[in-house]
Amino acid sequence: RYLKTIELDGFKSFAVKTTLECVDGITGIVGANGSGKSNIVEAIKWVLGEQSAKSLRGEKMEDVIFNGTQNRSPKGMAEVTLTFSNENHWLPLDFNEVSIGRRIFRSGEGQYFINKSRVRLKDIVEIFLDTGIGRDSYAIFEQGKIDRLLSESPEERRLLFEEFA
Amino acid sequence: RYLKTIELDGFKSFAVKTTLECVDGITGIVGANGSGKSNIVEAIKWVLGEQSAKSLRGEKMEDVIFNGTQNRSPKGMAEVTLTFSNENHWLPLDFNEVSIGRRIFRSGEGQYFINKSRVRLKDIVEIFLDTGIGRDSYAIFEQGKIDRLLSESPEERRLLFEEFA
Amino acid sequence: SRELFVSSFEAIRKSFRKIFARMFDGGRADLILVDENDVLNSGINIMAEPPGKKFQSISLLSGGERALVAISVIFAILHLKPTPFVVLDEMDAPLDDDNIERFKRLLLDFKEVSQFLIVSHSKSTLEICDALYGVTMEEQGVSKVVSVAFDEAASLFIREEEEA
Amino acid sequence: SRELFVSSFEAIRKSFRKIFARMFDGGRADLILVDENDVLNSGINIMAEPPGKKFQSISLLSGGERALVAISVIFAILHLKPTPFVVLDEMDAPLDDDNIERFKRLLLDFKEVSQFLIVSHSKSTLEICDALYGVTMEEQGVSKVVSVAFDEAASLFIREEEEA
Ligand SMILES: Nc1ncnc2c1ncn2[C@@H]1O[C@H](COP(=O)(O)OP(=O)(O)OP(=O)(O)O)[C@@H](O)[C@H]1O
Ligand SMILES: Nc1ncnc2c1ncn2[C@@H]1O[C@H](COP(=O)(O)OP(=O)(O)OP(=O)(O)O)[C@@H](O)[C@H]1O
Ligand SMILES: [Mg+2]
Ligand SMILES: [Mg+2]
Repeated sequence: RYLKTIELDGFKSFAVKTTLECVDGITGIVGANGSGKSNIVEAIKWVLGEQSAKSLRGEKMEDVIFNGTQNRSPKGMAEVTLTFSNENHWLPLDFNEVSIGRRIFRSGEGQYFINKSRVRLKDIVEIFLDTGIGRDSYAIFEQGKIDRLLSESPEERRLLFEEFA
Repeated sequence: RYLKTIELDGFKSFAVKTTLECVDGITGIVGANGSGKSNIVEAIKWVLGEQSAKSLRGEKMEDVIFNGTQNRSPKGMAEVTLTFSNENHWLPLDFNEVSIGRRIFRSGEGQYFINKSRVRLKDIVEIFLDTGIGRDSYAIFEQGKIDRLLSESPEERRLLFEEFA
Repeated sequence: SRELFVSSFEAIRKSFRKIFARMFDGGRADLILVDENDVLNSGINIMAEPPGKKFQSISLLSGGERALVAISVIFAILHLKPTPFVVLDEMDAPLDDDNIERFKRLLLDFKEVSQFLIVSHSKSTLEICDALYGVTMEEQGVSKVVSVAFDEAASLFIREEEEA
Repeated sequence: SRELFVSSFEAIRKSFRKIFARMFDGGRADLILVDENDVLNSGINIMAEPPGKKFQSISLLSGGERALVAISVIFAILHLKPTPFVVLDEMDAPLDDDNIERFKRLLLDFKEVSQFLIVSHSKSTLEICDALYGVTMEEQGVSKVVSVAFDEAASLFIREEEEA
């Protein structure tokens, strides 16, 4: 097991702090239309460094902050944390457990964290280099990606392969 | 009941002449992936006058002709016929039953028929005017149309509405 | 003409709001002219707010919610300008069981006015069909159609699995 | 460098052909360089021929066949460069029951190497999960997650229907 927990707080429809514990093998997510399943997938992309608001279905990055309901006011910040087991040192850090965190505020200002210490985006990108994970990873397949994969031009597909090769 | 039968012969995967009888109410079509269900939907669009090969997933119109399998050679022509009941004269023709037919040959040459008499495309288009049916009809919803409807620009959506209004 | 477009547009707005509220069991939706002052040329935007949620761009809606919005648009037009027959190819594919029930009820209402031809993988949707056809490729690459009874449709898949 | 790209490309071609044949129970597929003479810049085309059928552009494939091709591409890359975890959001949505079984078997093989997090509406797919989480909006517009047992997941939908 590599991914231990996913924590969402104020990220899209997750107004209240929520924690998902992933198991070894296959963790399944079910729920009604619009309940928040794809939001969890996007939270993972986002905390790993996704920079395109459009790829998260929004127009600007602040669109990921919980923007209120008829009974709750919008939040001022969105935060997601992924906690990994690092016992076999697949991440180049001297910790047995690694937490990757990201926050964004209404101002658009963002913050990144590794084990609660503030870091820069490039530090996050660096530790995931060579793991196959990271923004635009082939290991994260969003809803509707089938058409994008098959209808992109031969040149765009080349870029995907270069990233892998 | 308006639509009585759909006949396909040499249209896409329908190498052998096939007839579907539609019932009053709801006619359901089931089958495995790739069995030919969407091909039936496209046959209906096509015989009503669709001019865009791309909207039928092809590159040129001849792509709709059965192009052979490992055990069968390609056909030289594709033909689709829709037979309608016209007892309430919803189609401006003096027949109680109206058959609309279309053929295409490998040369790209096409033919249109109304009750087995050869006509031009504009005759087909004309009889369906004001019925809501015809190419690009809002009453024919292809697989994958959801994204197209919702992601088109406000201007494109305007054109759809003008056609209806 | 301007008046003709405005009255049709108003009619479809009303129809769309009604069907949306039915498909979402509440919520609000509307069709908005991009430029109110240029009615004859203005583009049209879709605004949709599921019940309890706060309006954001429809791009932020889920896969199933977008399907329901598309269904509401199409059926709003059909409500005002019914066609003799309607063909739907897997319009219910992104819907959960709950929403498929709503979609079925919509079809049952509209079938009084138009004939429907629907393609679906959902056994639940297929329950309300008056006739069922199974499309198969007994010979590889060659489609053929067989008439099936409802319980037969379920076994249609099983039979193909055994042949495969 | 040229050699590096060519060897990776050859490896993924081999992997893709193998997984495609598995997902389609036969057939042929390949990845083709648009320009063989300009390996360092050439675009890449996907060629796919389901068993018994004759190759045409992948645009002519059905919705479910396209999903299987996409699955084959992604898993071909995963086979060569496994990642610690893989996230799949409704990758099985367009698949019929038969193909969902093939997809499940693929997941069972690959889960030995990577952790999987999958979103699915298919009860069949959910059967092979080692843990299940239900996402609900008990309070409108606010998501929460509950741990569910398999038979509970089925009733999760029923319970929401009763509330609706
Ligand atoms: N910033 C935000 N604040 C509050 N709610 C949001 C925000 N962004 C998105 N949402 C809501 O999240 C919902 C979409 O959730 P999501 O896409 O995760 O659904 P889903 O469970 O994947 O559904 P489906 O099965 O239809 O794909 C939408 O209803 C949207 O209104
Ligand atoms: N000109 C042609 N000649 C022969 N076969 C063709 C031709 N055009 C398309 N096909 C075949 O028809 C099949 C697609 O059929 P169709 O799209 O109707 O499937 P479907 O039943 O809708 O499946 P799904 O459930 O996956 O949407 C493809 O496998 C394609 O190879
Ligand atoms: Mg989703
Ligand atoms: Mg189809």
